[in-house]
Amino acid sequence: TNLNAFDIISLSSGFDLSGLFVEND
Amino acid sequence: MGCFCSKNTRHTPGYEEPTVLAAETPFTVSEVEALYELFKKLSSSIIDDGLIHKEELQLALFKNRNKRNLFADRIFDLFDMKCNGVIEFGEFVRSLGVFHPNAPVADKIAFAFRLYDLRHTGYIEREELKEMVLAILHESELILSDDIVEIIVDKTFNEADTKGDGRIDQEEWKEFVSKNPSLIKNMTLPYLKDITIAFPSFVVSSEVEDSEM
Repeated sequence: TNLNAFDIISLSSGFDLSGLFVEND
Repeated sequence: MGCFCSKNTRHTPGYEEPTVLAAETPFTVSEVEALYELFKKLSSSIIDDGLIHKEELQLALFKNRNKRNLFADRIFDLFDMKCNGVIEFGEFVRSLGVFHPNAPVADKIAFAFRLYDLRHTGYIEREELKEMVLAILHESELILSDDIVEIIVDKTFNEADTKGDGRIDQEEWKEFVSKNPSLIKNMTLPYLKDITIAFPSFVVSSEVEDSEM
């Protein structure tokens, strides 16, 4: 695979800020 | 002389004028105002003090205030520019600005470097990289042998650490990202472009029209 460690890390849900824009009700 | 205080407008601690924030970020004034509505919502979800606490960020990201995640913690720490344990409005807008599609790529590269510099040494150390790989494996409930993890980390370090001193500095990081642009893909949030259209529920009537700026 050509994936490097940073590519793997960047898949973390912790980086997905789209949750900020979703209603929390 | 003196400060101007509107009777009808009570702002949160750390509030900054949208015109100031718009001048420093890729956002327009009305987009900053829309972000303020979002900020107020996030910053009152658990503790109604107009500041975003770590638990409130976790609640927003994961719909669970107790879910711990190494990378969400790093995001919080970088947003919390004053390092006082909370995110103020100005910090929120300036940090989100880096994730704007129109933000300078150099800013995104620098922000990502700081995210991965877990111990604030000015370098991405090999042990930090391994710790982050183990964290994403744990998050994903994937099990890889320690040998495989070592191989992944070694391979990446061999490519990125061109000076061969066992750590990745900012110059090496920029070079590595230029060869692997996917590495900063998560530094762009398409939602932030035209946020007033994407999230009309956050839009309030603007006191200052952008066209007047």
